[in-house]
Amino acid sequence: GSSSFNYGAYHPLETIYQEMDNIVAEYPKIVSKLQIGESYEKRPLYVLKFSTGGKNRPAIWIDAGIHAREWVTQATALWTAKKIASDYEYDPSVNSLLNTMDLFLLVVANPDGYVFSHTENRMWRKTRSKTPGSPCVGVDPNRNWDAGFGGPGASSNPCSDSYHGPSADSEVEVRSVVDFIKSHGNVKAFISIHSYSQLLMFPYGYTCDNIRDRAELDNVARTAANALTSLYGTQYKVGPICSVIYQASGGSIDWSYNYGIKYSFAFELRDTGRHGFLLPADQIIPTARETWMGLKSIFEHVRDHPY
Amino acid sequence: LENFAGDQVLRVEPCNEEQVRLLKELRALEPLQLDFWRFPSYPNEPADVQVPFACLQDVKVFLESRGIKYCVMIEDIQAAVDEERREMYLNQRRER
Repeated sequence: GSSSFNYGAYHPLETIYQEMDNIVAEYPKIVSKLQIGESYEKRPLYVLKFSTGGKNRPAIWIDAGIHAREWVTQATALWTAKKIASDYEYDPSVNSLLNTMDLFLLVVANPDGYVFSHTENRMWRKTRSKTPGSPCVGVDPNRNWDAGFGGPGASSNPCSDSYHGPSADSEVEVRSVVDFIKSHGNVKAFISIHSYSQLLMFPYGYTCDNIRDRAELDNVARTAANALTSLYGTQYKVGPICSVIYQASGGSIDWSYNYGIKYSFAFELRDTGRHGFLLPADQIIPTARETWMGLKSIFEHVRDHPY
Repeated sequence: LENFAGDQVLRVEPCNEEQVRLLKELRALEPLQLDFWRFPSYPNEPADVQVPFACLQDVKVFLESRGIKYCVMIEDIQAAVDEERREMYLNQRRER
């Protein structure tokens, strides 16, 4: 059972998927598992749904591990799943959120890349799709969304780590999420989790123009970052992608914002570079716990500001 | 398994647009097989780059000759990866 599972360690994909099943089995009233598609190499794309019932309630979407090598993100997402399930009925904030909204959590957004980073190349970032005519493999799944596709910060070279792909949504891992969000029709917040750099960002990345809701999202992000910092003192920078990190087109939260999902945010978790992607496992749980503080802060704002 | 023996991660700090441009050009040089963990963006914003051992000295000489500040962020990537793998293995044994 899940009692032997160590959330403070890195795990292969099969173990993560098994623990997702364990969480569903342990908390069947609140958690279920959906398959929203298959990866390029035919691995299932599993989403955990947290719901207290009702039909097509407004929902929050969270994904982690778009970039395969950012291992602390998949680990954080799995911890978060367990946290939400186990805190329901005990945490008033979680209760009040789930009594009005559903939550969807894609723990491993890029399973092919994740498996490859475990079995072949720890530094793998992209998907594992093959590009006709090129010896190089994979597309950057965070340059493949239909938001300024092919613009600055993405490469047309299949051998580049930021290759945008032949067309927007060409990657099945991206298209599956897009199709799910569109068919759901009532998603009110979209959060993508990456590492590293300790940032909390909102759109846009494909352009340096300000979004219409900049003031509100800036306020929400700062409040969330302060909540995150309150736990262990971890400092986060806040702002639009373009100015906080770099201009990068075809990103997930740019797409979600343009689609109409106002509360679109991206986290870059620990650290700031001492370990980078190789964050020691003993930092997984502290990272997850502080991220949870930030996520809850965003959830509360989304819950209290329906649109 | 990909072997990163001798590879290092450098933190590079361009101080002007010209240096940012040079880093972007460096990034485009495929034979070097540089892996940017953080891409070059703006002056005074750090870029982190994993440099293969084979071209490590050349890259450092290039940076120094252009006056681009850098420091070694991770001196031995393979050691860090090995340690991570070891911990995973130990944890899997404990769980079994």
